[in-house]
Amino acid sequence: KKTAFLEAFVRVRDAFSKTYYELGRGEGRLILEDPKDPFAGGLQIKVRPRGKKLSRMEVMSGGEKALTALALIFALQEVNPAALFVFDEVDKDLDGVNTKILAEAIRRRAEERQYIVISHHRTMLELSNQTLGVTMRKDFGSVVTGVTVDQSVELTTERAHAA
Amino acid sequence: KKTAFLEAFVRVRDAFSKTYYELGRGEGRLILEDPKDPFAGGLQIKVRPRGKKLSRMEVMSGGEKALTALALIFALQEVNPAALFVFDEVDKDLDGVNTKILAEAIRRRAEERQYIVISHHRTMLELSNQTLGVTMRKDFGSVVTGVTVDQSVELTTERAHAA
Amino acid sequence: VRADALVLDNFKSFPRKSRIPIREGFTTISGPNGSGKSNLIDALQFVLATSSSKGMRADRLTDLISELGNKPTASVALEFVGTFTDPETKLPIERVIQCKRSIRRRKDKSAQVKYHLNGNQIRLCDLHDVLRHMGLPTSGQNFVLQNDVIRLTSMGPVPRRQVLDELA
Amino acid sequence: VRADALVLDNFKSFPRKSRIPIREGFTTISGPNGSGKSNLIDALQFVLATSSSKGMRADRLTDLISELGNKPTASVALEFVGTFTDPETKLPIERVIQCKRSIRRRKDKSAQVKYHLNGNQIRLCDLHDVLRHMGLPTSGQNFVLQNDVIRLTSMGPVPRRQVLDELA
Ligand SMILES: Nc1ncnc2c1ncn2[C@@H]1O[C@H](COP(=O)(O)OP(=O)(O)OP(=O)(O)O)[C@@H](O)[C@H]1O
Ligand SMILES: Nc1ncnc2c1ncn2[C@@H]1O[C@H](COP(=O)(O)OP(=O)(O)OP(=O)(O)O)[C@@H](O)[C@H]1O
Ligand SMILES: [Mg+2]
Ligand SMILES: [Mg+2]
Repeated sequence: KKTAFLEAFVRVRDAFSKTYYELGRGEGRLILEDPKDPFAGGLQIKVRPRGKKLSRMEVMSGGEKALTALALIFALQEVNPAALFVFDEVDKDLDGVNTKILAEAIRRRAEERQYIVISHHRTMLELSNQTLGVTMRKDFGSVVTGVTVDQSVELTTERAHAA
Repeated sequence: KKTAFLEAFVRVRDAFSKTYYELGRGEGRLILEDPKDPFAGGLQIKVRPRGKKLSRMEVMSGGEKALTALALIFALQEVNPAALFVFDEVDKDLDGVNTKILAEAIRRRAEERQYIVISHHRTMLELSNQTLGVTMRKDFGSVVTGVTVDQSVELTTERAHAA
Repeated sequence: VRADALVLDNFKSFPRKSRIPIREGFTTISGPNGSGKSNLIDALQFVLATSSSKGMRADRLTDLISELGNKPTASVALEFVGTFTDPETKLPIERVIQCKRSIRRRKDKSAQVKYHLNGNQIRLCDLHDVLRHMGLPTSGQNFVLQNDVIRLTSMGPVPRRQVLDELA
Repeated sequence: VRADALVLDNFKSFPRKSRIPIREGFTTISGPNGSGKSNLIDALQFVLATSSSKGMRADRLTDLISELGNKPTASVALEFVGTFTDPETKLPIERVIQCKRSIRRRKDKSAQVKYHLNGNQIRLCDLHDVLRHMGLPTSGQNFVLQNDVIRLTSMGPVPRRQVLDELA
């Protein structure tokens, strides 16, 4: 059990350094509090956002923390791959620049797997391969309208509220 | 103590119905689980978003819950007024339409008090009286640039990341 | 193998039968607050059986049956497209596979749940075998739900390590 | 009475003395992730003494001293503008009042904290008296910090009632 955990930890740790660098050109490190007996301690995350000094998760800003968490999620997905991944408004703490970086990272991964991402950010919609619009019609319930961004179809329902 | 609590409760309950209606034309009710001995129970929130049936906080969507919480915050502020209020990214669960409704509610209240609101949503910036831009300059630290929206000054730093 | 369409029938805020195409690559879903976006993710978790009713924001499974419809049943089907080798001609052929999960509210308010694979009833453990075999998610780890990112950022070191335990 | 300017000196990510005007009405603050927006709110909470160090995302008060500067002190001042009646002429005059809170890291790493009102040192309870008298916040209730909305929506009924207890 311990050996299996350490093996998985090493793979996630190495993947995390790469995904953290991919999402912001910074340095990210996962550190076990007790490497000899991992189950006795926790997992520390130490990162150095580009241009800043090393810091723990607690001192960072809302957006910096979210980006760190997303790097960890991508690292876990790389170690335990599947054919389909789903994200529900994971970009809401991010500014426009970081949303674009995240959207590009998803787009690269979507060449091999399917990603379904719910978002209100226009940047995220524009970088996807296709967008589904959902609206609620009184007494009818939810209705899905299909629309494909690639042909830069004017997303009337999207534009109105994705501002 | 109990009388003072019940008095405050009645004022917040009445204010909440008004603020919930203001933010979405729905019906909102605060209900004490144990009206005879309020400290023995909790506080239930039952709302009917416009065009939907009555529901508890738990079943609602992320945005609907956020709007309900904001109505409660406004009700608390009305019962306990002060000269200055601060909001840090309270609009991040909201779509474009609800962000505009919230921005207008803040703008109305800002005629008598000062509101300082941190936001990434362009709609919120455009409806404010003035916007302060903050950027981080390497080795310099944070720098604030003043800018006034009312004269529709093109906010270069804002536009770039408020998308 | 890849997902090809999700078909909801009287599930949560979708009372009418709705067939939603899932294309290859990167799909975004957008729409106003409360319009039913997260309910589509709940539908995916329901048919893949990767979440409890609480994870789908319902107290009981029967709460997933739409209150906007007027029947005591709901179902979600997921259609996949996979390339298999035909046993006779040995050539690769594309086949559509459908798995479906349906639920009925009985008179005593309890839930009757059934699973079907291409029309034949199967057990949950058979469904998970098939899904695992096709590389599809059988645990909730591939779903990052609304507010999960904030939860992950505010976890202490020990719960954070426990996220890795599931991997081992 | 209304706030007129916030002056930070070597506080968190603001190593240089920065004077930030606060106008009447509705002010928005915007900028990239990690640029220092929430640090401005921490500065407001610091000078009004409405939050613990943890509420300002610092383990100890001395963590609020900027690591980008090279001095062991930090301070935040808040300037108000209020209309008062002049005791002699009985006419309303506008006066600027400044309250300031400063902190010094001692050799033994402990924190020395001082409060000043218009240049004269005062105690914390005097500061809160003055603020209450001017209708300014003296508790954290007027600050809705990042993620507070989500916390409020996921509270159970009893903690939600406790929010009202503070009002009574
Ligand atoms: N069994 C049900 N029958 C009918 N409607 C339901 C049922 N369960 C949930 N709903 C409705 O679904 C709505 C929530 O939908 P959902 O959570 O998918 O919204 P969303 O599009 O994700 O919104 P947001 O952008 O705010 O997250 C609620 O308003 C609720 O009334
Ligand atoms: N004592 C300190 N000295 C120097 N920098 C500090 C200090 N304390 C915090 N910081 C820096 O301040 C930054 C966080 O700033 P802040 O939380 O205000 O960002 P923000 O603009 O609110 O971003 P977001 O949009 O992501 O919420 C961190 O990157 C951190 O390194
Ligand atoms: Mg949702
Ligand atoms: Mg912030």
